[in-house]
Amino acid sequence: MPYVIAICHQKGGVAKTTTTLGLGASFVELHSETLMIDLDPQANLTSSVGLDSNEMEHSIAEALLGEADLAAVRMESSVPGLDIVPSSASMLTIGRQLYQLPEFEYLLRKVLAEPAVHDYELVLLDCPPSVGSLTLNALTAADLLIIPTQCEYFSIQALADMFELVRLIRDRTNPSLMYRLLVTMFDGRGTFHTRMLERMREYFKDGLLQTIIGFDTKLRESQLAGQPVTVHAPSSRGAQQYRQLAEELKIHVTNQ
Amino acid sequence: MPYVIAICHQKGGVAKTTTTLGLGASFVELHSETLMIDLDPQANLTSSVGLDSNEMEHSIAEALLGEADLAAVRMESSVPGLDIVPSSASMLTIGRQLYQLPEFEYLLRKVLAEPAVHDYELVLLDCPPSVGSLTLNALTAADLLIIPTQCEYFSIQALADMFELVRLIRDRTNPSLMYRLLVTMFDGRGTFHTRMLERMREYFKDGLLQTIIGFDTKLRESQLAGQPVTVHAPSSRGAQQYRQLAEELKIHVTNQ
Ligand SMILES: Nc1ncnc2c1ncn2[C@@H]1O[C@H](COP(=O)(O)OP(=O)(O)OP(=O)(O)O)[C@@H](O)[C@H]1O
Ligand SMILES: Nc1ncnc2c1ncn2[C@@H]1O[C@H](COP(=O)(O)OP(=O)(O)OP(=O)(O)O)[C@@H](O)[C@H]1O
Ligand SMILES: [Mg+2]
Ligand SMILES: [Mg+2]
Repeated sequence: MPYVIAICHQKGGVAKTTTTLGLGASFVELHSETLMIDLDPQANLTSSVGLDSNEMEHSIAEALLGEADLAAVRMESSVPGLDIVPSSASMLTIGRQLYQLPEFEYLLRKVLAEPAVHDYELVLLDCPPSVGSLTLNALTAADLLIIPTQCEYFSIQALADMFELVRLIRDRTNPSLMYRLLVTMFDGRGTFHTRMLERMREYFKDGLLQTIIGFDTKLRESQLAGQPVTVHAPSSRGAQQYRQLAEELKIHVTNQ
Repeated sequence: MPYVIAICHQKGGVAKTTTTLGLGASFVELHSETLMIDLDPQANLTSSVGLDSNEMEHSIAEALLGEADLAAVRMESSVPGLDIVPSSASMLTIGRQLYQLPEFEYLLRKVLAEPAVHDYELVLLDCPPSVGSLTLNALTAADLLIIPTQCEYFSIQALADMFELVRLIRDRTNPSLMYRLLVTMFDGRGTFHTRMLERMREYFKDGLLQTIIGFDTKLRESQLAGQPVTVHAPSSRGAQQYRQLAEELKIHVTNQ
């Protein structure tokens, strides 16, 4: 069974998608076969590896509804060892459809128990900015939840809701769910982020990952180029920091 | 009847909430009584005026379900002439509940036809980062849709979905819906945003509002302080730019 990491935060624009690809591409450099699943109807992860979601025949929606198995919906990305289940137009209505199904929260976990998934050491789940049925599926299937957080008021305030959600998931569908906070888009100009980070460190202590992802325009450019930052700008700060994050998390992935 | 502006974009973190409050506070300085409605379960708009969403008795949810009228759910903010309908925990389930109701898209428009709303010249709707029933209500009730957009790949790519949504809304529930794009969080460092902005200007022409909102840390600080930027840092760039935006839009609001 691969190790499953969900990358979720209800707050929008905190670098969930950027982190999913940065981490996926870095784990592949550490020789861990990795599968990324795009759970967002916006399909940003899909386009960040150069695919056009309007042309995708399948998405995870077909696998969740039992219409196709995982082997039929996964695809290779431009990076060897890094596969993806893309998002497509069928993802727009799946959110509401899932609620009608019995025990809908377990559908993704069931899909990840299929034989085709054993090819991978790691599965990464990119979540939309909401707490709908797809996010509930991701948290039920995950071993670890990474909550990307900017050092800004709304993003930090939203953590209370995320912790509440973790409590709910642990009670109902996934008792062993672990979580960690990841500081993203850290802006060293001025003192605003530095001050917020100090408060976060005091308050969250070990809940906060050591690695901090700084602001790096190369991350924005790599998305336009449809490549991971480790390929588009291998010696950039963003690439180095996501590699460092993979090193920090490696102990979880290989020890399970 | 007041003029209704919806501030929506499925992409997360593009400054929808920041724009709603920046605009609301600026219109009040132009002596337009303004009502803001927080349609996001995250309740960022509610907290940006110093209110605690956990303590709110009501939200727009009660008005949409017909359990309370608008006069009972609106509140004064700390800024005279700027009222708010806050978000609260009841907003978490309203998204799914609305889909069960006949002609659910028109519920907000019906609420805004109540006598209490005639006190206002302007109503601003802050939308969540999704295309659910609350966003459909906002677009059905709006005279103008403002789409805040960063000069970044995912945010611009998401515009195609937003334009498709506008077409759908015009066909089905609101034939006269107008829209404009607003560039937010513009980062003058480096050339990335400048190059993207040039493409946007060529492509969208008059669809793009003249006013551009630059990156300004005073906007982040004002949210922590629970005050609009026009009050927290009245001479900041962010405050000036949102005032400029209100001036640019004033012609729509007063002419209707
Ligand atoms: N470290 C960084 N430095 C600079 N820009 C960044 C960084 N991380 C992310 N970005 C940019 O910030 C924007 C938001 O990132 P991203 O889309 O990954 O966030 P998200 O949480 O997935 O958003 P959504 O809530 O819409 O899913 C993107 O335009 C991305 O290019
Ligand atoms: N012009 C700006 N300069 C600097 N920071 C900004 C600016 N506009 C917004 N921000 C910051 O960027 C973050 C995102 O803004 P905001 O929360 O308003 O976006 P949103 O689109 O409402 O997000 P969501 O999709 O979660 O509703 C916030 O932390 C805010 O403080
Ligand atoms: Mg994303
Ligand atoms: Mg918002």
